[in-house]
Amino acid sequence: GGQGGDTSETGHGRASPSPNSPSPTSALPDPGLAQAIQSLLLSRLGLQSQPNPRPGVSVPQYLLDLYRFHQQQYHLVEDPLFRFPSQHIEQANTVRSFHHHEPLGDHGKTNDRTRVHISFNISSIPQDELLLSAELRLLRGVRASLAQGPYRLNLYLSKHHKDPEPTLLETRLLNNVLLSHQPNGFWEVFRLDAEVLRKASAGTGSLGFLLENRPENSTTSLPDQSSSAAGEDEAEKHKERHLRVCRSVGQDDHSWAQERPLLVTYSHDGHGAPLVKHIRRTAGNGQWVRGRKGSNGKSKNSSKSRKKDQGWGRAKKGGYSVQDRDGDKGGVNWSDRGRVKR
Amino acid sequence: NGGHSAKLKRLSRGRCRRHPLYVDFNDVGWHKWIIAPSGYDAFFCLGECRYPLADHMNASSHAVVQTMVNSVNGAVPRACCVPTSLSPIALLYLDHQDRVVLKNYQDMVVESCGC
Repeated sequence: GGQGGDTSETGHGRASPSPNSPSPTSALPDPGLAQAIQSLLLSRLGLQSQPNPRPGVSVPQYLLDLYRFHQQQYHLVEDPLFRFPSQHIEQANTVRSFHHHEPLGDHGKTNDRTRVHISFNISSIPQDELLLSAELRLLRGVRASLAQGPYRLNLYLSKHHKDPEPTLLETRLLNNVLLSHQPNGFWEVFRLDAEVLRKASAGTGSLGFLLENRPENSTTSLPDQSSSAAGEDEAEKHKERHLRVCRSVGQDDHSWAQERPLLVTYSHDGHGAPLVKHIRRTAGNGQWVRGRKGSNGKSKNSSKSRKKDQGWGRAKKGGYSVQDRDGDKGGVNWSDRGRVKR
Repeated sequence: NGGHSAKLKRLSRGRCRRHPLYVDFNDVGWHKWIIAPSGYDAFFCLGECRYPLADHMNASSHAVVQTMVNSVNGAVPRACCVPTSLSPIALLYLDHQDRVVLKNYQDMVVESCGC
């Protein structure tokens, strides 16, 4: 079927056969040919066969927001703190998301309640796809108490939960200032180096992380596991503020899928342009503008794009805007005041 | 001169240009694994490349030569009406392991046609 007004020859947008062409019934290819055409197209899309997902698979909100932002459907972006990952997407044309592997029983759990090991299976990334960067996204305490003080999160690269020498990737001091404005939690995002990930996952296709969560006044360090008891009591007392790495009792699949740790990889398969090719950034005001310009500088946007732009204009009046946040390139700030769900 | 105008209009209508074509993933059963979009405007090129080739028909120099030869020798076909500019679309889909992927696919939308 077709859309748009340019239907003079095609009749309401649906392509009609020319007088010399065979009838629609006889034009249908035989099933074998149709299958061959479909296989050819799938291979061009980088798929060996048509995926057959199980029903009811939950889509991470971050991926949905990313898609909607990319499609300029800004009013549909649900996370008010969503930031377009322009620094990752400038080079990448593929974004893949991975949920962590949930071990059965107590396997993978440590006695130390301040530490947890999570792993991701990234073996499904095709060999010919170049991993450019990645992010580990962790949701912070939905039920965090504002009275609790700051605490420190140490992120280690760890082969397994009993790895004696995990590699420290990042240490971050976390407080509850942002949480006070975000009743649904706050995503902590850890940028991961692609080279490190490639080396870590080589062979097994598995990536493991050790998360250590301690009160800021605790002096316990990871290698000395026998001396961690002091920090444990403190952490146990404040366990409600932990990162969402374990499923709550009775929590349904859908809500857990929106809260569990998410590994996002940014890669390029060697074909085509990156995801942000058509998004350019104006100098000075930091706003993102989409659309190509001709040599005379006038926008060549279609009428449909113009309608979107008009919608964007209304969205700005609604109280939120696309602009730099913290001076970071490509950061997006959705103003807290007056955000209107349209 | 209504007759002349109608003839010109009819001739112009048959010229090579872009036509609407909406691809609905539901129609081909791909909605099971493509989360978004549900379909997209792909467009297609159709029409004749006959003399004279106007500027807006994006004719290549070869197309001009081929059209000229066609005018003196009918055995040589006219130039074809083909996409001269294509753009990508982003697909959000589930892969074989039920993982969500966002990918930019090149050359999926016809932006302009020419001879």
